[in-house]
Amino acid sequence: VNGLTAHQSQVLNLIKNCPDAEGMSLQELKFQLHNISMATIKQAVEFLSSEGHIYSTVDDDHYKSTDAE
Amino acid sequence: SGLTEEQKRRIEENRQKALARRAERLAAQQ
Repeated sequence: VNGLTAHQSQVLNLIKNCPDAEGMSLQELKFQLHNISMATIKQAVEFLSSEGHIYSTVDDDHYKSTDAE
Repeated sequence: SGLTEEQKRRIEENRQKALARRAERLAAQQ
């Protein structure tokens, strides 16, 4: 629908709904998406970041969505 | 929040860069 794969959409939705000021960590994404490998999660995060859907916050392990707020 | 001013500044900077990337991608799709 939005040009994203199912995995990319899942990752984006979790990041979008994270209320923390520093955003969501890769570890938390892995915990929520236990059926998806960390490599796949990282690929989705890299793609979403390159497309401007998300951005890194305090370090490269934490992400927020540009759609938030 | 427990973020320092420096962290807040960096986050906002990254947000602006991401918004610019997003606008670029959307424009390229037109």
